[in-house]
Amino acid sequence: KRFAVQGEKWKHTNLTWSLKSDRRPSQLDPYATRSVLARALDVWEQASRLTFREINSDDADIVVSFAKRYHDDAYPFDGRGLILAHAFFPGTGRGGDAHFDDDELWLLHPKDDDEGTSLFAVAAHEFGHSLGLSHSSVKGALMFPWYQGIQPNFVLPEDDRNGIQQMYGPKVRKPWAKIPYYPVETPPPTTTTTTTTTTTTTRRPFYWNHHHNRHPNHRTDYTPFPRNRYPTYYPERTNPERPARPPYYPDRRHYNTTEEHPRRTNNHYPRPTPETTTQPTTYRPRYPQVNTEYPRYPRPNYPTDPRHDYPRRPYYPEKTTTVRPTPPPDKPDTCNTSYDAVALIRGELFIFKNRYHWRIGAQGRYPGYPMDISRMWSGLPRNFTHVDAVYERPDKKIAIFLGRELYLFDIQNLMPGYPKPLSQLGLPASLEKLDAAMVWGYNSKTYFYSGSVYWKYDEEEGRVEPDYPRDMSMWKGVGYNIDSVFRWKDGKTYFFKGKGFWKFNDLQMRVEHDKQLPSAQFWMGC
Amino acid sequence: APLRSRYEHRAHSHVRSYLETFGYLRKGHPEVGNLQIGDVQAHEDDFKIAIKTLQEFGGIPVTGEIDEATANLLKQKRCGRPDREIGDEENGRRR
Repeated sequence: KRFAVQGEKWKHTNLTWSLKSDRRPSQLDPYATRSVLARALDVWEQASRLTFREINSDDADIVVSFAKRYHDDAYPFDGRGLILAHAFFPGTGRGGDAHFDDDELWLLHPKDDDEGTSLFAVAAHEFGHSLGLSHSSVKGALMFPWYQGIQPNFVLPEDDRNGIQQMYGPKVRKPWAKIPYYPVETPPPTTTTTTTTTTTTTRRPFYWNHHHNRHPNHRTDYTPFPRNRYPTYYPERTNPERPARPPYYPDRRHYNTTEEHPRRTNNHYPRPTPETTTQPTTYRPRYPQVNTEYPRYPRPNYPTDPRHDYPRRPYYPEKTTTVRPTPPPDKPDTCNTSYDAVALIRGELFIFKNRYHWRIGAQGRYPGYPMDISRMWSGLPRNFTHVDAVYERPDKKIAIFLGRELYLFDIQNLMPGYPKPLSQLGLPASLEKLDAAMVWGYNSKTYFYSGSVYWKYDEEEGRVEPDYPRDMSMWKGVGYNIDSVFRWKDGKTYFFKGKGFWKFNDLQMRVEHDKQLPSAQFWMGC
Repeated sequence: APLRSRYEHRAHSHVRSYLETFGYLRKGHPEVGNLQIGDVQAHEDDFKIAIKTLQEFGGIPVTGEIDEATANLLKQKRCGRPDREIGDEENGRRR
């Protein structure tokens, strides 16, 4: 351990940073510079609980500036000489700020034989000071005082990672799927349909999910110990459709009653005994027999999040033939649908599908949804079937795209002069519809997406910018014909397609994980 | 004490200012003229210790002399923050 934790550290982990407006680099493109600085911060974000967000203000926690010689602090630069930059430890005022010597020859994309200094390498080092790390004497460490250049596929060295994690803790990875998802078999629903308007009640499909959404090794009884050394025992499967389960432990004895083995209480099913194993045992579902001896489910006395793996009452199929009117045919199934549009409006999440929408606030999904969209926005045409894109404009108006038209609402009232054709926004007259629209958290600009191209829209002018459309491949990993996109409260961008979504890394301009994640679990709390 | 050559004195003062800038030597040393013999010796020791610390931090052979490796290290571009916050040891601030 050679890293040096200096002492001061930030009390909060969601830090802000900005490039000082009056102290920009004289030889570099500010946009590209900000992109390199953001990547340098991302080095520390990937290794700790810290998050960095760029704001356009000199009140940010970390203010980056380029200056020459003497520049209002006790550490004047020396022209194109020894000193490249310096930074201040965390604190108020100029605490956390990083100053770069503008006389130096900075490179944004250094090649091996280039003469000059990699801005990314020096910035990553200086931001280490801004976070509270001093110099390290480990050669190769990022916090080594002398400039060492940087490898293209740079990974934060161990010494620096230990230092930053000692101060701010390691990065917390979201446990995307805690409960392994088992495909359940559902026999074809035995419904007798009559007229389309009302159909008779259908028995809820009979789930054969023996695990009740739980890992097979999860014990349902609470005999405290000894925890059985083997995973839960599966009955011999002779059901032809079902593939055989993994081989069972040959030395397990078959107990056909609990008397032989008093401690076993989860005797869920008649075990096959030698005399019965000659003819194939009939495939019987396992009904968990309620174990009356122990408190089966210690009820947590605090509100539990249904998505966590809390013991839940097993599912007794015969008890749930509740009479429930079948919803009209186009009403979407909350936990098994794609989305037409997703938008964050007044801090709440609105998800649109067909003529319906859901509303999700801080407490989760509002009851009584999905609800007809026209109940909320009555200015929409009577006979619309679905919306194409929705987003909340920076001026808090709500823009709803329907086919070739834009409907602008001030909360629930249609603004005068709307609906407007898309061509009035500078979009091509041949454009049939938009797929998605959002205000991008990275630069607070509005983007429209359709098919394989996207436009950048200038809210002030009310028109798309001239050198657009551009190809969607710019948003690596997302592909064409997306369903929707929006910026969530965490400032990150989420693209939706089908029943899944991607989280987008704005700095690297690519999706964070190539595989889509199921939208229902994450956004609808299914 | 034998007078130093002008060049040596200038190189010495350049190295000294480097050591002071990056926290290896305490800034603001008293003028050599009114130093007592004992002080001159302690002064030399400080300087040698500072050189050794710098060599150890920079990962080069620790000799206490300004040899070629040290001279190269002194020419290398680096961060402007001091390597050692003077006074850490005294007030025991956590490193």
